Amino acid sequence: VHHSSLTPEQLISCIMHAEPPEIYLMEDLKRPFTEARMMMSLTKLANKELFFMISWAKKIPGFVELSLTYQMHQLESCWLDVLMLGLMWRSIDHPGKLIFSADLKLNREEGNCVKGIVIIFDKLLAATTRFRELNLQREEYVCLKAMILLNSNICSTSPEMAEDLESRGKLQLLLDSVTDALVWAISKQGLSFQLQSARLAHLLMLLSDIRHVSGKGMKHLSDMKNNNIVQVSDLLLEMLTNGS
Amino acid sequence: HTKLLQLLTTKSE
Repeated sequence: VHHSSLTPEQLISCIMHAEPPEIYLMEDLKRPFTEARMMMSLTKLANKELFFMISWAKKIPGFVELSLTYQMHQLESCWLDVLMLGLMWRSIDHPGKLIFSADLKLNREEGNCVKGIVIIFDKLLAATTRFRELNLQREEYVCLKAMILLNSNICSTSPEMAEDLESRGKLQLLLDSVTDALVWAISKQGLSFQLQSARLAHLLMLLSDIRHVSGKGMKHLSDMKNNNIVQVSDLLLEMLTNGS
Repeated sequence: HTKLLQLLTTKSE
């Protein structure tokens, strides 16, 4: 079945099936935490998640029909937003904690050992609190994550991408389908029409907060790498360099 | 782009 003929319900079901598995750091972050140890653990997790994220993107209906240039561009510009939204979702039932993985749960004070990271932790915790207040549903969460992937940074495209009208058109249609799916997921909740619109607006406005934190996170990670506090893997380095 | 391109073009599991 082609993605264009999927109902919103079927599309959400496909996106749900694309969800990556739960990840584990698989090693104890030794206490007391040091800057180098914590950064190493966080980048190790990010690297593991990136591999799963690429498989996830390929399973979003229609994504692999975009040109490879578009696929790469979308992933490079949104990867940290996607990681951060995933982190918020895992942390939603744990006020005051950031659940980086099942075996790496940190509170804001534990961020103190890494220069400049507490301000990022605070923004992540604040956005998580907002999602908790909104009682974000799993169906809404998967739609928002797919929207981040499809919506990323279209304005800064290269001439080569601007000329690829076919992929641009496909991307727009895909984004419209996922938007419809999100609207459908909200409409099932028995809210008045006015409250449905407000909820849609609240959820979408949070994406701009996530974009803002991810920009801070990219800058932070670049600084940490440039100051040789942490080494990053080939894939992470590539995403960091091409994404910023 | 080598690593990302490689991962995008390899067949999914």
